[in-house]
Amino acid sequence: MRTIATVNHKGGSGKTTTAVSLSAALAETGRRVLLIDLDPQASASAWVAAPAESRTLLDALLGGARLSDAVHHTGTLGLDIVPSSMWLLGAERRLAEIRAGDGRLAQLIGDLPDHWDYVLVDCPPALGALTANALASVEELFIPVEAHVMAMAGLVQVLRGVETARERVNPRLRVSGIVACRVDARTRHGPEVVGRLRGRFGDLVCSTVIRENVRLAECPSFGQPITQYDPRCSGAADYRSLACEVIAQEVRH
Amino acid sequence: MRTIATVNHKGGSGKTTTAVSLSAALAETGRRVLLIDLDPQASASAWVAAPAESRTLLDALLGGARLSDAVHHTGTLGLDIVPSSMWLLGAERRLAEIRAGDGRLAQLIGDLPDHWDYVLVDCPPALGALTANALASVEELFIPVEAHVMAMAGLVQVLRGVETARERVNPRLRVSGIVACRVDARTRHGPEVVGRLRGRFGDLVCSTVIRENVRLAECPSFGQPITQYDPRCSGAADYRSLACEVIAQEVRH
Ligand SMILES: Nc1ncnc2c1ncn2[C@@H]1O[C@H](COP(=O)(O)OP(=O)(O)OP(=O)(O)O)[C@@H](O)[C@H]1O
Ligand SMILES: Nc1ncnc2c1ncn2[C@@H]1O[C@H](COP(=O)(O)OP(=O)(O)OP(=O)(O)O)[C@@H](O)[C@H]1O
Ligand SMILES: [Mg+2]
Ligand SMILES: [Mg+2]
Repeated sequence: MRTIATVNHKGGSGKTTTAVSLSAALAETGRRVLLIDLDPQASASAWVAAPAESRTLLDALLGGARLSDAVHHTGTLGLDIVPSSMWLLGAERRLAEIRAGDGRLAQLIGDLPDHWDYVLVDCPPALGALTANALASVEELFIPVEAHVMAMAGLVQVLRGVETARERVNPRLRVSGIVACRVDARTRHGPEVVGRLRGRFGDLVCSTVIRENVRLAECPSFGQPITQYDPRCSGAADYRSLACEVIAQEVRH
Repeated sequence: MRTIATVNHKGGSGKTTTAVSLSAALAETGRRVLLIDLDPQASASAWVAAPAESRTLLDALLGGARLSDAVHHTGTLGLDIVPSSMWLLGAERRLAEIRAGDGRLAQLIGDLPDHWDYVLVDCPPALGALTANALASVEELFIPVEAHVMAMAGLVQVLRGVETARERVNPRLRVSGIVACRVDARTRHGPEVVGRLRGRFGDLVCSTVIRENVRLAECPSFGQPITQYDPRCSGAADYRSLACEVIAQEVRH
């Protein structure tokens, strides 16, 4: 079972869009995927129409419930979700107070039955206790970055945070890919920033770039991932090609 | 002195772009503006090339320093800044622990000399102690919203948070405007979401919409606000027209 988190404390970088779309593209290939929504804003849960009011993820993080008690099926074959809710805001403060609070999610994921091939964790845009839990509990990170210069500055901080988590809590943690998102080919700026990313971070940057495609912005209101909402649009094609890159890494895993 | 914060815990909604661009457009009219960067990612500080390494804002929030000790001039006449830095991450945890920690910024702003006409506070994409401080310390809020359906869901939570802050800590707090940002007229989706925003929130939504304009994404790397980087582009025009709306509200103030 591969465990992956989409992290970047810069807001709006494409974490949720990547977590949901990549999950759906992986499920399409027959792999079984569990998406864990660790963002109290619950955008991923709302997108796949999962029940948002449940406290179960909070109860699992802070109390005795198991993660498998919180799993729901989605309308996409092969894709299950552990939904988030506003209750998680309480977890942010309480996890920061408990000793070894950052390790709660790692225990919960460790106790999951071996039913899924992939676990993807969507993180909030913050460096708080929930993101710290994700960094302590997965082996791989994908870092979505909007192809704007303003997004570049935060990347160094993200990589520094990853380094700290690797040294302190999770020696197996590695960055499996930086994903350039919302690349608008109608401008020079987007491709220029992608060039700068490749120049600075080399092979860490996925060869797939996700192009700006309004269909990706539309599909959350239809409760479907892009692979079902508009299977022939560029958004679906780009996330399928990203899924291929992720699958090609399986050999290394 | 008017005190305004740009808030929205949804990441990437245009908080920093609005705080910096609106500040610069107000300064252009001869008003004196102080921009306070309350986001540990320090995007506004980096944009106006303010020194990011200083601990002074942290010392003011947690210790005895005054806010006026942390003020720097920018390259824009009439626009000063209190820069942020990674040190502020420490404030997030420590403010949450101190009694009445949410009221620190209100005291600091209250002690400012009467030198500025406007104080604008840029907030991080989180509902933590720093944003709580902003909600407790300003009288007015502008809520930038990206014109995407995914951004609509969070808006209700933001307004609920404002209501709670008004009841508990700051009875004078009011929403002065919801600002539709990154409206891409080349798609149907953008204008459709603006229509939904107006239908649901009525006059709270500013008549000015901020169009998607790549010049706004480019200018942070040149250390200049849009009014100086490309004074004739649509981004500069839109933020000038937003500044007019803000100025027209002065009569009520
Ligand atoms: N390739 C794309 N083309 C067009 N729109 C996109 C694309 N990727 C993401 N978006 C839109 O950009 C906005 C930000 O994306 P998203 O919400 O996935 O980012 P995030 O990092 O999860 O945000 P947050 O920091 O709030 O968690 C959303 O409105 C989404 O619909
Ligand atoms: N009108 C616009 N046209 C084009 N790009 C824009 C526009 N407004 C903002 N942007 C870009 O969108 C991205 C998000 O904007 P910004 O960083 O201001 O949002 P934010 O709410 O401050 O994000 P965070 O949640 O990380 O604080 C940035 O890369 C910015 O350059
Ligand atoms: Mg998200
Ligand atoms: Mg910002």
